[in-house]
Amino acid sequence: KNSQPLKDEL
Amino acid sequence: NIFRIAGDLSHLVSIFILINTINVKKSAQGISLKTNILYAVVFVTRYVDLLYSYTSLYNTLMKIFFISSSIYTIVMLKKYSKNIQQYNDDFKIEYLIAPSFVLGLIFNHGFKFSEILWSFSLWLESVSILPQLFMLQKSGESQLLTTHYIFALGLYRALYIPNWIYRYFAEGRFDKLAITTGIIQTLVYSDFFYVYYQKVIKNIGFSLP
Repeated sequence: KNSQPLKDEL
Repeated sequence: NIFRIAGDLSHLVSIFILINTINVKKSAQGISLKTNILYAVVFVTRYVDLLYSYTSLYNTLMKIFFISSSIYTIVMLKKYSKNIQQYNDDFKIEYLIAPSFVLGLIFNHGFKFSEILWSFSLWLESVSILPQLFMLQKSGESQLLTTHYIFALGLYRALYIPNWIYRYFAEGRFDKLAITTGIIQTLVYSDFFYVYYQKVIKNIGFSLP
């Protein structure tokens, strides 16, 4: 699974 | 997805309730200046990426709104809190800021200044409401609008949890750091949510034990 940070969130 | 939109709307609603309450009453009574200072720190440290990355117009506008409204709130609260004789806003926020920074140093997506700031902002956000809850508890009771504001603010991060579950299945993405801090934040609110449900939803005044 892709554990990239969810930086598109607020 | 619906959970994220609902969460963001809830966040917007909480800010509108807060600013409206302060402006109508011309008072900071019952509202923690310290919590709002912490939120301003959270938004500024998390949204520094405005300067070097672009996600969407929605994202950019919301970030600018959250930073500017939090600073505006501080200015208004400072102006009105002077007139209050007994202002129970005495939570030691250094006890929240310092551990959040240490946790940001330990848990991050890479040992870079921007990543440490981002992680710090997540940890700090998870506990930023504490001065406000502490104040509410001390004063014993509160204006209905203040409790609606705290509820909407708590609901925003709580709604992000189903959003993360959705994104895990729909996009195969998950961010342990955001999810952990989001769950902590919701747990911090859990007692408040319970009291809110008991008193407000069931429509019998509001007071914390």
